[in-house]
Formats: sequence, structure tokens, C-alpha cells
Amino acid sequence: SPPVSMAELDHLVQIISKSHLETCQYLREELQQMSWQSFLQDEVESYQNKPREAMWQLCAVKITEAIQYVVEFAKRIDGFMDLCQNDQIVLLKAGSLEVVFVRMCRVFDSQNNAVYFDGKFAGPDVFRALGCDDLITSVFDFAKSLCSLHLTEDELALFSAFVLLSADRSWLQEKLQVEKLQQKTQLALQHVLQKNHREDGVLNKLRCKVAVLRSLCSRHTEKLSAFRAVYPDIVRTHFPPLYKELFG
Amino acid sequence: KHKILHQLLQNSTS
Repeated sequence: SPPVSMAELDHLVQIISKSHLETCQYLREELQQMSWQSFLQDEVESYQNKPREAMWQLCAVKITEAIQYVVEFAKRIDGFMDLCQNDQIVLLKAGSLEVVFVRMCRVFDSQNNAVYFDGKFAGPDVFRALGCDDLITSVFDFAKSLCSLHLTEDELALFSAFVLLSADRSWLQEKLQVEKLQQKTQLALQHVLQKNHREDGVLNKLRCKVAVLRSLCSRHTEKLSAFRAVYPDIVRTHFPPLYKELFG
Repeated sequence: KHKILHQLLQNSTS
């Protein structure tokens, strides 16, 4: 395929950054207004005292809300809607939660190790009732490490698109087409990193993050199946249908 | 199968 021109890369960066901001769920200005308010001790305890299944359901609802914004982001990526339906579904099933984890660094307060959740900023202890402390710790560590890269919105947008358009997902029917899209997106990501004068180590660090995202998502699936083994009815009747469709 | 994802993908990106 012909080499991609600078103009085309600029255009791609523009489109993907615009889509990212249109579908990012929380604008930076909104977050500033929230003045990074943390939960008070009694609020933390009310989450910790929730029944395990109630906390799981609340988190499933929040994750599903975030995923719906990621689906809208994907639909706006040049070329995504030209893929066959099967591949659009495969990429979203495998990648939407990964992009939610990437986006988490936008609503993460590294100083206090807290993430925006259910109206305020929550530390790992808020999620204790889930019974997944090890996974929660890893998710917070991931958010903190991604925050330390201080990615701009357009870098975050391109990295999110790069993660979503992973050509190595199983069950892809037109793998070559996805590969071409992912390569163009990677070039656009490199382009924006150079334009922003980021040292070239950042791209390699981002590539390493991809492996961590995979492990976080497979651990989420393991935790879900362990939870569902104990509370099958709760998942069937009280979890968001989209969550079940993606992770069922 | 995946009827919700199909539905979301069909909805126009208004």
C-alpha cells in the first residue's frame, strides 16, 4: 500500500482527537469543577458495607456506561465502520474495556491514588466489597503508571484507537484490513508524539502498556466467572445486558 | 447474538 502522507497523518490525528473529545464521557473542564473531591470516611464505609453482589452490580453499571462511550468513539474512527460487522464486534468485545482502562487516567488523581467513581474520587478501599483487591490494586497501578506519562488528549486519543484496532484479536475475518488500519493509527500516534516533542521512549512504554491491558481484562473475566459461579441469578437478572453480551 | 452491540453500531453517530 502507498506510503501515508504527512497530510493524511495530520488528518487522522485531527479526526481521532475530535472523536475522542466528543465521546470522552468527562471533559477536563468538568473534572476541574469537581475539584477532585474524595469520598468521606463514612461514605467509604457505606460502599465497603454493601453486599458483594450489590457492589458488583454498581461497578458493572459504571463500566457499561463507560463502554458505551467507547463504542461511540470506535464508530467515529475512519475505517472502523467499513470493517465487516463481525470484525467491528470482535474489536469492541476484546478492546472496549481496554480503552476504558486507558481513559481511566483522565479521571485519576495520582496524588491520592483515587479514581472518579459514582460522583467523587475513590481509593482502592472503596471497592473492597467486590472481593477483588488484587485486581483493583493492579488497575490503580496501571492508571498511575499511565498518568506518569502525562499524555495529552490527542496522544490519549491515538493510543486508544491503536488499542482498539488490534489486528491480533482472535476471530477477525478481515485481519489484513484491520492490520492496515492499526498501522496507519500507529504512524499517526508516532506523528503526534514527534509533533509534541515526546522522547521516543514513550511509544515503547505505550506498547508495553498493551500487554498489561490484556492481562487486566483477562483477570476481569476470571473474577466475573468466579462471581457468577456464586451469584448466577444476580448476573442474569441485575447486570446490564451489554455487560453480559461483552463478558458473558 | 450480540444484538445490543449490533444495535449500538446501527445507531447513527449523531
